[in-house]
Amino acid sequence: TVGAVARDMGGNLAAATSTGGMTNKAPGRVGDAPLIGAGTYASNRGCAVSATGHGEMFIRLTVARDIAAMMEYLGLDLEEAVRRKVHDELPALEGAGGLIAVGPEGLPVLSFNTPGMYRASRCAGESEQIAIFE
Amino acid sequence: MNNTPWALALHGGAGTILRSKLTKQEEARFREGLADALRAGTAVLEKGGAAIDAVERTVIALEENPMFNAGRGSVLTSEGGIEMDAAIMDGRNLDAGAVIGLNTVRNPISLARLVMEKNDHVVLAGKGAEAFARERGLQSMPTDWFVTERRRNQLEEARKTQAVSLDHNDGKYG
Repeated sequence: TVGAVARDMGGNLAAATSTGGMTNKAPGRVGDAPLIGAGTYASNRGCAVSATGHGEMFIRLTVARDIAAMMEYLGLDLEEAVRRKVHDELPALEGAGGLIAVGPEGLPVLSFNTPGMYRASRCAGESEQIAIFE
Repeated sequence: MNNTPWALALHGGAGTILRSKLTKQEEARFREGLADALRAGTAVLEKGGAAIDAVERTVIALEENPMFNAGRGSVLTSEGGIEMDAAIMDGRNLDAGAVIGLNTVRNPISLARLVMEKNDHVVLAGKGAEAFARERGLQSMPTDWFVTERRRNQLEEARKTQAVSLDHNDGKYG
């Protein structure tokens, strides 16, 4: 699975996710990537999220929208909302994977509960960050 | 908090990635692919372009790279087929588009965007999505174009153990 989140100079957010699914998956199986609110979500009132991992668990937890909702209704910052989802709630369902997110301000958050996630980020005036392993 | 005016992040999948299972050459190819995709997206944002354009450009770059599990280089189903999914969402207005179960569309994320912008629905699947892609002139490729030897080998390994694998497990399943 691959994905991207962005904030532009106008403060607008967007998210995109694309995938071939899982190796040896049953024909017709659909994961979280194309389900709005599970693996992909963007709202200028909250954040933009793209996820990767055990899609079934990300669907059950409506991961992407829930992170935005925690920011909107609980007033959590992006980092804390992502931490709760990726490191508390997903592991409780044995949901392995991670996500990238960006809010209306601040740096992107890249978080995962597996040994690694292929990832990269960059902000205005900053250098590229590229990493694979934890 | 850093109030940087624009920001971009991307991922190329996750899993139980072990450094010992990844050759230096493979790691270099992955890093190069991540860097290329990052530059594709930041080029849009640096010029004052829209976030929605930046995420599409970034994902297209990853779909075109056979190292990653999307577009060319997608993993295989238990029947040895290709079934690609994609979604895109615009935070300005909550517009969204998604496509499911594609097997010929070269860049599924661009079809998702077309669904978002040029279709009354949010999600199109299977034959209907493929037909919409043809109607809109999106490039199609034969199924073999998407399938790499690496993915065939991974499917064979998974079949032996009846495993369904995340993107990157022990460096075997991308």
